[in-house]
Amino acid sequence: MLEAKFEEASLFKRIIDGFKDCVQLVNFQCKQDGIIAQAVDDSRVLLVSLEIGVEAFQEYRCDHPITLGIDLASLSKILRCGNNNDTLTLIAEDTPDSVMLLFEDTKKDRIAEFNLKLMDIDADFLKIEELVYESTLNLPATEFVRVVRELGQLSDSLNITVTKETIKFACDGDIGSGTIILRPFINMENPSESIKLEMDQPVELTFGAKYLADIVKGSALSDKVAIRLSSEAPALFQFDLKAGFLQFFLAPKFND
Amino acid sequence: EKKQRSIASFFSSK
Repeated sequence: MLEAKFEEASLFKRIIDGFKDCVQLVNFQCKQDGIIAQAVDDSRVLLVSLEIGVEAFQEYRCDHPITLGIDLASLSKILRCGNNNDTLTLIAEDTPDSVMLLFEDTKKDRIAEFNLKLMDIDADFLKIEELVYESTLNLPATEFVRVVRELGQLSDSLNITVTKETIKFACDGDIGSGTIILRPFINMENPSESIKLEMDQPVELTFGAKYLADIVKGSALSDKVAIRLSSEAPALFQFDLKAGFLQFFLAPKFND
Repeated sequence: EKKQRSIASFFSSK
């Protein structure tokens, strides 16, 4: 039996909005210590990994591991039926063929109950080794969204170069080129505007701009993004939750 | 022109 109650339905809505555009069929594995999900996009270039810890819920109970095979497009239709500040409870039996979404508006004493049919999704679960990254940067999600949006107009590839004190985003496409250079800085008044850089090794990687355009949707979850880079390795883009995270692992392009 | 690698080439299935 699973009973997972979000204090606000908006949290689960934002989590799903963060990755519903790049993957559609997802197995949510519900365990005693929370819910995890992993999926690879159709082009098999981008891996999405989600963890929602027990502390993210107002109430959480999961007696036995339960897998919920969900079509995110269908789930989104039901999530639009709840008000952001309703409570939302996910309820499922031990070997479920559907999951109930219960929205409660405590003020108006209004209750809405939906059942989403589950799917049998055959997806291999990739083992994500803990990589030692050569460079880690933390920056405001809005800055990352802006860089991806502006440079993504000019080219289908975006190059990221990290050196001692600078982070350079660059692109060079048919209509022109662009370069945006950011430097670490601490904003004392507004720490979330700070940019932090830990560079053990300089790194230069090239990524498909269309995948970055999907990744930036994770900014619905957090005002900061961590980007971890290593040569010849997938980049990790991480948006943290109060208890958990939404991670995107993106395979780089490489010289033939 | 750079070639796109797949994510599966980096992570093994469990």
